Amino acid sequence: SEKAFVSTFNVAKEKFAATFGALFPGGSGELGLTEPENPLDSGIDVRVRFPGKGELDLLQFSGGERSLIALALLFAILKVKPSSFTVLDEVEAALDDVNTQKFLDYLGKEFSDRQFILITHNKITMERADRLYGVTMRGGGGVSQVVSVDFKNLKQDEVDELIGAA
Amino acid sequence: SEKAFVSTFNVAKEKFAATFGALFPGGSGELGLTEPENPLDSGIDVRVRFPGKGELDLLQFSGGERSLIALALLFAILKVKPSSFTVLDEVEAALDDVNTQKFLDYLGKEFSDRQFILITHNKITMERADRLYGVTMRGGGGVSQVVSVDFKNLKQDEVDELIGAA
Amino acid sequence: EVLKEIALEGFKSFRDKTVFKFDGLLTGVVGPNGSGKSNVVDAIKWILGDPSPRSIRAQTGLEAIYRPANGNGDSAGFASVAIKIDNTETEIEGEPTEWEIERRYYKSGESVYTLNGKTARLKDIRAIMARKGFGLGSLSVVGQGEIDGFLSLVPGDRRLVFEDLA
Amino acid sequence: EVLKEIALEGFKSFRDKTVFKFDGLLTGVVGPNGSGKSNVVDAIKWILGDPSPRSIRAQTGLEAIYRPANGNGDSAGFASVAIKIDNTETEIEGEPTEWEIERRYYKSGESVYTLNGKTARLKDIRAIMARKGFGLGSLSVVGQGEIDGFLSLVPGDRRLVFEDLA
Ligand SMILES: Nc1ncnc2c1ncn2[C@@H]1O[C@H](COP(=O)(O)OP(=O)(O)OP(=O)(O)O)[C@@H](O)[C@H]1O
Ligand SMILES: Nc1ncnc2c1ncn2[C@@H]1O[C@H](COP(=O)(O)OP(=O)(O)OP(=O)(O)O)[C@@H](O)[C@H]1O
Ligand SMILES: [Mg+2]
Ligand SMILES: [Mg+2]
Repeated sequence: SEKAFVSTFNVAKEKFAATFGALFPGGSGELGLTEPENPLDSGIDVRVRFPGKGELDLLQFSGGERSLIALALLFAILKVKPSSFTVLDEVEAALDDVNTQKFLDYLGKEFSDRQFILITHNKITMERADRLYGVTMRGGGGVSQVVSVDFKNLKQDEVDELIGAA
Repeated sequence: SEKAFVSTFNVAKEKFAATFGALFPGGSGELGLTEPENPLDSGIDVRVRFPGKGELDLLQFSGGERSLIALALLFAILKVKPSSFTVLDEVEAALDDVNTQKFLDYLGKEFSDRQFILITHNKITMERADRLYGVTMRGGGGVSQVVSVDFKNLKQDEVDELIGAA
Repeated sequence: EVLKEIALEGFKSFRDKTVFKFDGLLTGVVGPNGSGKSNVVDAIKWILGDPSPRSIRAQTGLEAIYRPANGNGDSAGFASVAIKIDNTETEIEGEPTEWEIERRYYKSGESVYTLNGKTARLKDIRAIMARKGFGLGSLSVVGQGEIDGFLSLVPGDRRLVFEDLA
Repeated sequence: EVLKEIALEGFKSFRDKTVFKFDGLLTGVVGPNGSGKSNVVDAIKWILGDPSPRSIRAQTGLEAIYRPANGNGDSAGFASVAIKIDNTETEIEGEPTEWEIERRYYKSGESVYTLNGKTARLKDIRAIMARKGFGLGSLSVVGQGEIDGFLSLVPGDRRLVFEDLA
């Protein structure tokens, strides 16, 4: 119903502003309805400003900036409707190291009671995991096998083989 | 004209098979026309097999495998119609380290007479560059500045600042 | 933690029964390109009841079943994904302390769901999952390459994300 | 090498004149998210004569011109991209040893091309570029996120790539 949608939307709007502000102090993030008088048919507008930069059309942001905006939106929505676990498949592929750290810090701090499963090639992300699984097709036969990896105690060449490292 | 198209296509077909075979010994790559009797309206079919794996529909390949197939196709086309320089923007983002090395080795070996400009966040790619430019917005004012980077002689913290590393 | 483990057998590249335990808050999954990481994500979407083969990168339901490379050996007779959900904090009298939900898809095209070993209807399974905070709608799974689409330039699409919430 | 250098001034985030020299075979460009790397790629597409604002991630031609963040200071009066092409190996008598091609776009909406300092028609410039192996069609620029689209699932799209070649 319209009432339920508007009230949920308003909560998401608040959470998005707070999430984006926490990730990028000095910046601002805002959700809006393209047709406020007709909420159930309206589109959703995303307007953000990164610190030190002007307001831009979504098209003008960089690849990494778009991923960051989408992640802030995802985090805001997860706060509105908590799911018991979340699976993210290489969502940080476009991020530089500083923003990867920022994203992981936020995730650890804000969602410390929720399970996350992160698929990744990024070594910064791997190091944060409580538990790490390596999936390989040893012997190249097209059959996936799994090994549990204790990143901290593994010898470098074992880690390399697992993560497809040179 | 139809004749020119078919003859160019056949050259590209040959180059693709050779490129894919060189990148993935034991695999095979083939280009085909979806409607061979009507070449100018036909679509192009891409069929590949990675070593040790069966033939799959394009949809079933992994993210990294799709990038590798696209890169093999790009390399094959560059051999058919050489351009004087090529710009690639984070094309290796989905690749693991082994495949990133493979892609760079092939590029260095097969196109040693051609200029490439590679935009990247990947340290393996950076190390291969003859010349490296760092683009930053120092002072956060939204204005891009460039510094030429001598990767090998730079202090670690200078490199970190440039590549947005933690 | 609510999601205790997931087991794949005969599902895509997982020929043999493979179990992932999720006993930490942040679980990482790593491995070379094409090794089967995103197939685990597909398995989670599939067990949550996602009806369309395309969302698990398959053309047909049959493509979920393990098929050997180049015909060495037999394909599996069925694809199976099972999850174990912790239910110790339930409010409902007489419920078990753990739910085990399994989805099987046979080569014949038959699809069977079981709940703690007994055949169950999808409707009943969906109700349990919704109560435990599992559900497709709650954005609990962001597949590879989907983070950028999240911000999809069409505001109307974005509204669908919010509709799930209301 | 044929492409000697590129200079950006007032183009997107490059407020001040910024020169990239390409004196090696492999040039890398690195930097944090949002710092301006892909804007350099846009500059190359723009000087090669790409007519559509969308291909440089802009809604209108005016968005190619530098605009300050939050109105601190003035926007540039024009956007300018200039490239220097080596022409020492020319077959044509009396040609200069180097071509400098510049494209300027003024706030008024006027677009001006110059060749070695003299105004020139786009048609003449295109002819010179085609002779030197510079041209949009030859797949010389693969933008960020475009590598996956290269394999776009519709075979008809793929044919367009080949048509450029014939
Ligand atoms: N029905 C099936 N039977 C056997 N193997 C399959 C089946 N469906 C998919 N595969 C295999 O799964 C592989 C893709 O795996 P997946 O997408 O999980 O890789 P990934 O680990 O995510 O790689 P990346 O790091 O490149 O994203 C395919 O190459 C194919 O070999
Ligand atoms: N007309 C303009 N005037 C000023 N700045 C602009 C203009 N157009 C774009 N920008 C700036 O350019 C930035 C995007 O830069 P770009 O896409 O080149 O980043 P990038 O270095 O490729 O980052 P990533 O690593 O995330 O891909 C925007 O955030 C915006 O600040
Ligand atoms: Mg994957
Ligand atoms: Mg970029």
